[in-house]
Amino acid sequence: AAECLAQERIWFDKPRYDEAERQFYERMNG
Amino acid sequence: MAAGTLYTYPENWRAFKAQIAAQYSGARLKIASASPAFTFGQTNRSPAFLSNFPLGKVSILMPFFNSCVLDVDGIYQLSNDALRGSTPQDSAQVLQWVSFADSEIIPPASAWVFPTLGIMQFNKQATEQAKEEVKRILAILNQHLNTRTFLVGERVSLADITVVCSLLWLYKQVLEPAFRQPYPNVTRWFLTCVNQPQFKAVLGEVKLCEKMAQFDA
Amino acid sequence: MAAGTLYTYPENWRAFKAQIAAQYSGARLKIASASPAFTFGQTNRSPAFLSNFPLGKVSILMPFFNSCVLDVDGIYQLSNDALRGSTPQDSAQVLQWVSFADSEIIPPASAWVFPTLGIMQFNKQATEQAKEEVKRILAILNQHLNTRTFLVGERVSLADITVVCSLLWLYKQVLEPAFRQPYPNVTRWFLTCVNQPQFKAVLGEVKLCEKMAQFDA
Repeated sequence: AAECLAQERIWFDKPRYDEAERQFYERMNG
Repeated sequence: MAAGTLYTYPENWRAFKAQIAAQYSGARLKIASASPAFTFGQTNRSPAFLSNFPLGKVSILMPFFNSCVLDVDGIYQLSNDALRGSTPQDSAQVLQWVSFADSEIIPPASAWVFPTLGIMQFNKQATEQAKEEVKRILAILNQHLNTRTFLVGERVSLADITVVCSLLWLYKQVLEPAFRQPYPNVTRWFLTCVNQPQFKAVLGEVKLCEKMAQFDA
Repeated sequence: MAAGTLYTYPENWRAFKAQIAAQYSGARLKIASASPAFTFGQTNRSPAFLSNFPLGKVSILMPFFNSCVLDVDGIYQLSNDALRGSTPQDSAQVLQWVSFADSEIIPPASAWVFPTLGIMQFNKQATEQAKEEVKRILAILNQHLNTRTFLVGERVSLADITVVCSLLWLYKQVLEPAFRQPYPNVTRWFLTCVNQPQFKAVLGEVKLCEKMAQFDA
């Protein structure tokens, strides 16, 4: 089961992307 | 009454959602998770499978009532109105929690738990960040469940089924008593759900971990 | 008729979804994206905001018809039955596509486009992998749209609104003619949607990119 689980496509980096996007648009909005 | 066969692999937490929904709704669901019906890694890579299910994801519900099969776990098709939320407000809430589970819980839960299962390289920084994310999620749930038994309305809905299944590995692997202590409402709600006969029929006895599992080289 | 105020920041593609849904459903929606009503970076960090919206995400719809606000863009609350899918089959399909957009399109789209907007550091391997993912997604959409004008049923639904908005930055930034050439049905469908008056009222004129944007240091 663990091997199958390993094949799941998970967006591990989502928090990092969310944070980058928020900072970018916060900067954009001065 | 919905019916079908769920092609999956053993212990697939996503398949648990469909199975539990079927327990509640009475949908007749067969499980195919062993050969010759279905062998994960082979069947789901065959051209025939991929021509029907382009995403190649598993678990997959057959037949699906439309040619387009993307909701790989078929939870909506297997549910009834009570599970989906019987008012527009409730159904919007259910959809919120389902989306919350997929987009906010699964990424950090997987980042924290997978290394402890030995299926992903351990990365200290990523694990620490995931722990903080999990704390934030548990705090949101704890606040919401302060005056509620279930997430939406007065009984189990797809919201509870989905969020419980997305937290399952966390509670089984890493949420040791000290870590979960600040979130008693969540623990109460989680145990209430997994002790429902419909959850138990699929998950069996769910034991909360006593010690935080570490990276398994 | 739903009504409310959407707190957002300019060019927030998530807010576009709610705004377009409101255009179709007739929901009365006010946009608050400038001070004093809402200053992104200040208001969304204030204790008052965070006590109401624990996720701290923006865009946010107020009032929401329940205390629990997770569906930050409120697309379901602002929609009508036609947008949500008027039969159980259609509504399940709509949910599939909304989930497909969030879980399958946004990750690779972000990985590819963010560096070109200067939002994130460029990573060659991640970008190449994202390109392959985008090809796979476009192929699935192209196949599905081979015999269809819209994703679900015979008219625009939340499925089209959500998937169009999740593809928006790809078409505006990187999907140059040579890259999108193998997926004519998707381009046809995308242009059909963005040229609907309801889309145009929110997105303005959408110009497909002529040259693939590169990493913007």
